[in-house]
Amino acid sequence: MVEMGKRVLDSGWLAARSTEVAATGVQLTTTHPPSGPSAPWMEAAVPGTVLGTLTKNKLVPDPFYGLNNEAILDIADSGREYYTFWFFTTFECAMKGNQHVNLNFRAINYSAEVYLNGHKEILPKGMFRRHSLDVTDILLPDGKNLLAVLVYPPDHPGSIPPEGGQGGDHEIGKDVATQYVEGWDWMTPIRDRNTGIWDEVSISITGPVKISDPHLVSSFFDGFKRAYLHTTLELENKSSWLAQCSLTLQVTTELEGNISLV
Amino acid sequence: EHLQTHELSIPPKTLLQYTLPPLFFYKPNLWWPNGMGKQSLYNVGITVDVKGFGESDSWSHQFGFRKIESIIDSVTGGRLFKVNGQCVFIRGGNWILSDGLLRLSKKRYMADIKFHADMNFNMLRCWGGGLAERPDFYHYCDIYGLLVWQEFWITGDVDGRGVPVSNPNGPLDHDLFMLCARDTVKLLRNHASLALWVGGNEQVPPKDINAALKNDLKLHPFFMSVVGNTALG
Repeated sequence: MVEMGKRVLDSGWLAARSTEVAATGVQLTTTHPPSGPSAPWMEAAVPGTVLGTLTKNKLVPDPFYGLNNEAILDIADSGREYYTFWFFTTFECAMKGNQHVNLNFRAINYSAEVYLNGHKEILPKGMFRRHSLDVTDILLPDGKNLLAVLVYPPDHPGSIPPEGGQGGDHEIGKDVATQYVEGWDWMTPIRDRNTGIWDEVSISITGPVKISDPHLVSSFFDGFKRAYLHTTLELENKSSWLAQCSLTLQVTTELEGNISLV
Repeated sequence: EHLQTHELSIPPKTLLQYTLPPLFFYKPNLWWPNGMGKQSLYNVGITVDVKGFGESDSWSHQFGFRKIESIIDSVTGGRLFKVNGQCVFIRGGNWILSDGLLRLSKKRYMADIKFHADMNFNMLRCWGGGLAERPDFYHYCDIYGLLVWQEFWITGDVDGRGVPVSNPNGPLDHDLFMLCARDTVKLLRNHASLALWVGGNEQVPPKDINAALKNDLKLHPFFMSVVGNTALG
């Protein structure tokens, strides 16, 4: 049985500018995967941003040294396509019967198309939302799974007036995204507006019943002598049969080293 | 006494919300902000076993017992904070984000936040034009005792101010804003350091967003009665 739990996908990622890749997402994740970090593909920063990937590969100067930022093309001048990037990786996950696998993105800026082994899913807009896809039926039982993500910049990246200023032309505020990226009194504009897979990517393997979003709250009485821990959670039975479950809650505190009090 | 097991049945292809009976603690070690005491954290583990399968899923989180209250003082107009019934003199810093290319590693968060704790700060305010900070940020604020004031994504970019004039009614898609806000709350709500949600930077969000945020984030009536003072949020 494959070990259950979360596995972070934070290595082995490649990236390429979308306008320089002829293959479709289906082709990239079936017949024509990139062979390695050779042009137009490069090693990617995931989690991170497109500009972070370009900086990592020394294709642009580090924007935070001197006036280097001035030498980097702003999305207002380049168009959104210039900072629309493919990200690609592979992973193995040979799950067994009654196991389920979710592919999780903790945050993407701003929207994306996900291709896994030739299957397409849309990740809708919004910089501050999680996406979780049940990929159980898509995974290949043996060997490598091919994952490609086409990441689009914010819909309204805006432009920066020559004199700079607070939030550029304010267009970025029309999206649900971070707003400092058009520049502020303390910050130069971020040329790609922080486009990218900017937080953790993972796969999580569970059995038929999955735990989601537990909520822990404490209440106190008698001057903090008595306390109660209130726990609410979501449970999803992904199977096609009635699941008889034992739900266990355990609270421990570490006394010293690896010794715990139960 | 800090171990509970409950039997339940879940119909096929069903998502359900389940509330466990409250778990009792006598004199738990409390979580305190930096400079007021220890940042005691308990490990909360939840496991679901399915008959005929075995362990199906598990979850764990470091949880701090603390009660944070804040009110606007009618005399000074300033916001007052209490933690575990004790007034806190806030020594805070403004936080936008750690790095403009979002290279947000655990190591970097640990160094940044420990640095603020070493400066004797006890609060970080995450500005509305920056990020909803990440779980790793909150983890180290839990560890080092930094209270967090987290703002949603409303600034002068979205209130009709500025030249050229910004959109006066916030982001174009208010439903998307609320979807992101609700998901962010679910992502971060269990952290001991999370002290206050704020609608935006130095202003009130558009009416419908503000009303929805206030409604969704209001204290559950059960906890209002526990607090015993409806002026405390």
